[in-house]
Amino acid sequence: SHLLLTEPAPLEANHDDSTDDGSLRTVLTLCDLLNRELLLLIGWAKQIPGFSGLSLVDQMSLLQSGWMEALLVGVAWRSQSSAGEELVFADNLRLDAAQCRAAGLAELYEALRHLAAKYQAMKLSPEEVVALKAMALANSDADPVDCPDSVQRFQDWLHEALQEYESSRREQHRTGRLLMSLPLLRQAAGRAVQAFLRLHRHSSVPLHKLLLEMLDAKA
Amino acid sequence: KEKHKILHQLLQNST
Repeated sequence: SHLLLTEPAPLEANHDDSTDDGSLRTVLTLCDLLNRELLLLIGWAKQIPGFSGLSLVDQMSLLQSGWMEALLVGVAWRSQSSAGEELVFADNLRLDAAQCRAAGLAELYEALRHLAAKYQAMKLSPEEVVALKAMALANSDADPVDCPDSVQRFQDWLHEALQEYESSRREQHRTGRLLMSLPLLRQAAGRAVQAFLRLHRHSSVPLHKLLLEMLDAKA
Repeated sequence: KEKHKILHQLLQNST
C-alpha cells in the first residue's frame, strides 16, 4: 500500500514536431518521455522503504542496473489490454508492431508484448505491479555491491511484503509465479537498452543527458 | 562518479 501511494501518475508524451521523418519523430517523442520517466523513477526509488538506507554507491548501482526493467513493468502493464497489440508507452503514445519496426524497436516490441500477455494472463493487481517494479530494482544484480548485506535485507523486505500480500489473498503460488516473470522483464530491458544505444550511436538520435548517462552505464 | 553526475546529484537532493 505504501508503494501504491508513491507510484507517480502516468506521464503524457510531448509529441516531437522537429522533423518530417515520422519514425524519427516517434523515437524522439519516446526518448523525451523516457527521460522524464527516469527522473520520476529516481524520485520514486528514494521512497521505497529501505532504499534510502542503502549506501549512495549502492543506490546508484541498483538504479543504473535496474532502471529500464522498472520502467518497462509499467509499459507492459499498460499494454496488456491494448486491442491492437500496441505498446502503450503513454496514453497518447501507443505504438503498434509496424511503428515499432520502423523505429528500430522490433525486438523490443516482441519481448514487451510477450511480457504484456503474461501479465494479462496472470491478472496482476496494482499491488503486484508496484511490488514487481520495486523488486526489479532491488534484484538488478548490480556488480559489485558496496554493502551486500544491506542490499540483501532490502530484497528480503520486499519479498516479505509481497508474500504477506499474497498470503492475505490466499494465493499460495502467486509469489513464485510473479518472480518467474522477472527473466522475461530483464530480457525486454536488455533489448530496449540495446535498441536505444543503437539509435544513438548508429542513427545519431540525440538523447537527453540523463537518459544517455543511464544508457551509458548499461553499455 | 564523475561519469554519473546527474544520477549522483539527483540522489543527493532531498526528496
